[in-house]
Amino acid sequence: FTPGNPKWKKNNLTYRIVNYTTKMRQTDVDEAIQKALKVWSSVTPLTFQKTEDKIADIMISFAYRDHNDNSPFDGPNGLLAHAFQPGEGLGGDVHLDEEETWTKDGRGYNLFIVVAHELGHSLGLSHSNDPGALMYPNYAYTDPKEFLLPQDDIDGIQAIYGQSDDAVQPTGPTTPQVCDPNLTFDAITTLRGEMIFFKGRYMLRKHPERSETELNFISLFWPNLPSGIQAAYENIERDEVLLFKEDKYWVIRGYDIVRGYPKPIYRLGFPKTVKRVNAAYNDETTGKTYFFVADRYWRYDENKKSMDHGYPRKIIHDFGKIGRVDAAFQKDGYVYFFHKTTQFQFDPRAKRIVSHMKSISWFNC
Amino acid sequence: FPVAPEKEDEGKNINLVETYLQNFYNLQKDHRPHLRQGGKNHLAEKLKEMQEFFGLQVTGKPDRDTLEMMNKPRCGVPDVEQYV
Repeated sequence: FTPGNPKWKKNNLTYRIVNYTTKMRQTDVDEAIQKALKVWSSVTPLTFQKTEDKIADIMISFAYRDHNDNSPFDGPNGLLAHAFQPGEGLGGDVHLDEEETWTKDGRGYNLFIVVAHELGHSLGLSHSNDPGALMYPNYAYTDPKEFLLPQDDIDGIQAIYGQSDDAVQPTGPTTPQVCDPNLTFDAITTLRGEMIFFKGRYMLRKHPERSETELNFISLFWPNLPSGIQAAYENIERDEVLLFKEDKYWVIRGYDIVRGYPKPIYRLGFPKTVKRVNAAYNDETTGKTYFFVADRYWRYDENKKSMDHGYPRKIIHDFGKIGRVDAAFQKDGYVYFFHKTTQFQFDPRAKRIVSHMKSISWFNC
Repeated sequence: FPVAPEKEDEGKNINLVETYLQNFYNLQKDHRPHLRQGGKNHLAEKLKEMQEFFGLQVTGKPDRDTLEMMNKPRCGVPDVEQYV
């Protein structure tokens, strides 16, 4: 909250777009700002009425360097925008640095994301230290089509203006806490010696030489990838990581997505009855990749580029009682299967489970 | 692996740290150089405040992670105090 808890004394607010950036079409700017306002109006009783000429509560403008408010902009990057807490005059106004590359996608800086953040200030919110929150100070791209206002921001704004009038109260995503014993994973893979754990729109990155675990948005590295990756594995020999979601898969070579992806998973030999892959790992000694779907698994020969005959087989027959596999990866000769908050360590030579741990055992909690 | 910063980098880094803390953590701009030495502890305190906010290791020193965070594009509203 902003010190002094400033808030608007009325729920029906007005806004005006004073001028437009030259970097985007005016209709795209209008659309981005309307979507940004809706982020807040959909979780509170607040409404926003556009005005064309008179002084509005929230005046939105693009400005250069020193623009007479004691807070000059600094050219490309660095400071992107700022806004003022509720009040008369400058109060509520949003200023955007015209020297930024404003866009409606993942290039440059997404105008919708930045305006939505600044409107949080216009309504009385301060910065949040939750790295997944919209009110976190640093820019982080999220595909506007997938954007959901996080719970941290919903809690903040509703503490000021109350809940929305909807019968069903909206809820939002929470940010994974590395040492949360209830943490489960969508997919896990190694990547050039590091371990990447996928969870919703986030990836937890663990470097063997560093004690901390980094939490980032998937979009930070791969803006064109969707959230909710369902399976992933590294083919170390080819220096590739394959990522799966629904009936599509992407190939990352080094750190870049290979052009021409996503492609249908059926190219790998799955029957049409398979709609998604739950987990996968590549056995670097045999060159075989194991795909886990519901209670069965397939085995793919990376050299022949085709599925081996005699599959699918029942997981329980060959791997034991590990249940549905959420995620899997191989490290130092062992395979680690994740099922909810449990992790099974499987020895492919002895063909049996040799140990089981908590899902967060890799994070030095 | 991290490479030890060159002397020139260090100067640039100090400027970055001071400007960042002045912009976002209410570090006072003291224009009397001799106070600067005394101010350094105050700067370390502000740096700790920033490191705590971002969940970094609270060292009070401009280490690599801290400088990396300070270089990220961001909102111009301060993280602490009232923005008037």
